[in-house]
Amino acid sequence: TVGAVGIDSDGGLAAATSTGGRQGKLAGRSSDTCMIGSGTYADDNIGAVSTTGHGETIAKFCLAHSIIKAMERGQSAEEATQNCVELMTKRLNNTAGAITLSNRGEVGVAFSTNRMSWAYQKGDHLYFGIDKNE
Amino acid sequence: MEPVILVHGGAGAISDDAKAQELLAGVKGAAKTGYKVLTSGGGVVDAVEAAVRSMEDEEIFNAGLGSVLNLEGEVEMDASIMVGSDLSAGAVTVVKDIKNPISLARLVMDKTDHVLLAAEGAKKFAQLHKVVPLQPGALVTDASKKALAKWREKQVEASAELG
Repeated sequence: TVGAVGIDSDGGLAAATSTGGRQGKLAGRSSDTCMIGSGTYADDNIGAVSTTGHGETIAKFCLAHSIIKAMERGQSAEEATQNCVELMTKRLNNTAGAITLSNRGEVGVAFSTNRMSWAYQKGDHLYFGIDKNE
Repeated sequence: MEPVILVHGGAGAISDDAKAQELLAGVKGAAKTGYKVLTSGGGVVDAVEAAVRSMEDEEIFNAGLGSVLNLEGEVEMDASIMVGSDLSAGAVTVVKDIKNPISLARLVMDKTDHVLLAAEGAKKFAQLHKVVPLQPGALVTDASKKALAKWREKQVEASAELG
């Protein structure tokens, strides 16, 4: 799975996610990635999210929308992403990752898997990582 | 507001360090691609679409070219896109032989009042909008075939363990 979230100079937000699915899936299996609110969400009033990981779990937990609602309750992009990924993993015992932008341009990156590749550009700077705490 | 483009290349075990480096190179390139669109007059939707397209086109990512295979050895893909200003959204699911599913999802958003199109209907819709499907199997790679074979072996071993 791959994804992107963006914010423009007027604070306009968008999110996009695309996937080939899971190894060994049945023909016809649909994943969280095509489900608005699980794989992808964007609302200029709050933020934008793209998720990845165990698709059936993300779908049942509505992970992208959970992160949006956590930010709506006042959590930062980083806190909301970390807390919701952890909560989902604890509740359903499968792992995932997510990237988030708040409507103030704050960045959130979290994953309960072993690794997740990510990168963002802000001005002339490019930030990136794949291991925990990068 | 300072524009930002943030991308991910997928979460998982990723135990192979060489693959990890390739993934990092790919996400850095995607972030730059999206940021360039955003800062040269494109909209934020164009920017996230461009960033995802660049990763769909790279075999190392599980999307577009190089997607994992289903049990029948085929590539079936999902994608979705959403705009924060008016909550408009578009998505496709179980699509085959489409080079960039994220652009097809965007067409669903821009050209229909649906949110999600599936399988054969999505493919017909693509052709209606001049998105020419690839030859069947064009998105299957040697790496994805090997990965499925390895997965099958593990299943056999696991069931053998159960005795």
